[in-house]
Amino acid sequence: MAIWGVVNQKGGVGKTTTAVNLAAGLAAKGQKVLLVDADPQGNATSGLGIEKSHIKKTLLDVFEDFIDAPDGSVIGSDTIISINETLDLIPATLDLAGAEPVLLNAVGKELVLRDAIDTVQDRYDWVIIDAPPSLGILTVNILAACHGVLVPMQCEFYALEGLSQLMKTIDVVRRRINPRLEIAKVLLTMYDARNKLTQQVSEEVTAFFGDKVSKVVIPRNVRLSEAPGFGSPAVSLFPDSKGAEAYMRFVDEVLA
Amino acid sequence: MAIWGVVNQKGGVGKTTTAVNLAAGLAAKGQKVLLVDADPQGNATSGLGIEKSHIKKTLLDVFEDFIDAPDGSVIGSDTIISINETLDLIPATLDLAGAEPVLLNAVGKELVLRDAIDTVQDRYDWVIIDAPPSLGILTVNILAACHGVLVPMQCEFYALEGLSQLMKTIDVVRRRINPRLEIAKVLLTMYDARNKLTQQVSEEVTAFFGDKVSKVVIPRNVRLSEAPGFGSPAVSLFPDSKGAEAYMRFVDEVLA
Ligand SMILES: Nc1ncnc2c1ncn2[C@@H]1O[C@H](COP(=O)(O)OP(=O)(O)OP(=O)(O)O)[C@@H](O)[C@H]1O
Ligand SMILES: Nc1ncnc2c1ncn2[C@@H]1O[C@H](COP(=O)(O)OP(=O)(O)OP(=O)(O)O)[C@@H](O)[C@H]1O
Ligand SMILES: [Mg+2]
Ligand SMILES: [Mg+2]
Repeated sequence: MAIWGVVNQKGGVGKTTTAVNLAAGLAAKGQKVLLVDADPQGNATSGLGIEKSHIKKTLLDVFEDFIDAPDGSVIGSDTIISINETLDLIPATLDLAGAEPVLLNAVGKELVLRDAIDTVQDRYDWVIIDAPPSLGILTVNILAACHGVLVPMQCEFYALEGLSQLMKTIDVVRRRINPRLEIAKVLLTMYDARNKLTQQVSEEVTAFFGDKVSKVVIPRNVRLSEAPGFGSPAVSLFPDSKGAEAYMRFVDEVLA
Repeated sequence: MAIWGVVNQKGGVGKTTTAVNLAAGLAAKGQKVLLVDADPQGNATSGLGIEKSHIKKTLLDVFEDFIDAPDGSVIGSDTIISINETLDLIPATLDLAGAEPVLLNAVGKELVLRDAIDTVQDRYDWVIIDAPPSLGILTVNILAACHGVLVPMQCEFYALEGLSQLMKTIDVVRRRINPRLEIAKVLLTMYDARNKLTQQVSEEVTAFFGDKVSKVVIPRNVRLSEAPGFGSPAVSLFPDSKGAEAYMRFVDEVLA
């Protein structure tokens, strides 16, 4: 049973694309997976084809339920959407932006998501959490709830710049709140082997993270950005595409 | 005198790249420009070659100075960095993440940046503000302070999904706080004309925004992502590159 947060405060580096395809890929291999959409943009939710207007309950409801009455609380069965036999989703909508002020005043404000996930984790082999592009209280809740952090990393200058802050935040959460927290994997995304900058940044990332860096790189591949428009992960919709193949190799590496 | 916020809560759509190259391009045309880095990632600051460890004062100091003693406050001369004769910068560092809690308790919490910019605006022809990838209090401060919003738009499904929320936020700021606020321009970024998805999304954006959409599109161009590593805008460093040329055509359109 592993809980991974897909975290990087730099915007647009492939967090959602990674969370959705990793979750769907693990599920396709027979693992029981819960994907948690913790980004108010709700991209993971629409990436799995869930129509926002049909959603009754979201992660916001989970936060509200667990803040006031922690003991004996459970995540409502109407909050977990079954995508297929081995993949469930806790969706997000824009309302989730309302979680920040609600969390900021809670006792143990960083631990609400951990408490909620504790109540369902024995039903799953994996819990994958998609984070928003920030290091605010939502992301800290994710870091406090998970065992490992999966850092999608675009090989660009601005993305490299944000790494030290991400490490600082992970360190302080590990020291004060979640001693088991570690970097599980760093995954290079939108990788263009012909591009000098890509190679320079990837060398720096490997020097910084060593063997945490996945041997699989995800190439830039248009199928990965087309799939969300059809409401299905690329690993299901375009299994023969370069992007989907790379994500399935990553799934194999993660399961090894 | 125009104040533009470069805003889009979707991550990685080219906000910073646009803010930096627009500001530098306008300055190269002789306009007196102030670039305000309002993103705690501080990418616009490093994109202009400013070493974070050398910075004494940032936008956070401006917020702190203007929250408590609004009347007669001025932005300290040590807070504004002169990049060249026609381009100034108010930098950001990670400390700016501390602005959110500080602002949330202030009276008129959305108007602090507007008050600050009011005190310097007559020195400039343009004020360009780079926003973080969120619709929190920092971005609301930007929307409250500016005349126009420049929306960089990546032609991808997830980026399209966020537009309606951005419009809602702009509407409520216009109604309640800043009646002059309007969409000044929508700029298509990382445009790949061969890509079907790009064309589909660009048609939807044009249908939604009409003539607000710039006639100039910014192509995907590696020089734009290489320039930040040298601490200089692409329009200065690689003026003959496709990306820089497109941004200079956009500058001409804006000045027309
Ligand atoms: N390997 C890839 N090849 C091509 N396009 C990709 C790839 N990975 C992601 N994309 C596209 O790039 C954009 C950014 O990816 P994504 O939205 O997954 O990033 P994110 O880190 O979740 O962004 P945010 O910071 O806004 O949450 C999306 O439009 C996505 O479809
Ligand atoms: N037209 C382009 N062609 C190629 N690369 C680009 C282009 N525009 C931006 N980039 C690169 O894409 C990445 C994302 O751009 P940028 O950081 O400007 O977006 P942003 O919206 O400011 O991101 P954030 O949401 O994190 O603030 C950066 O690494 C940048 O160098
Ligand atoms: Mg995302
Ligand atoms: Mg930016």
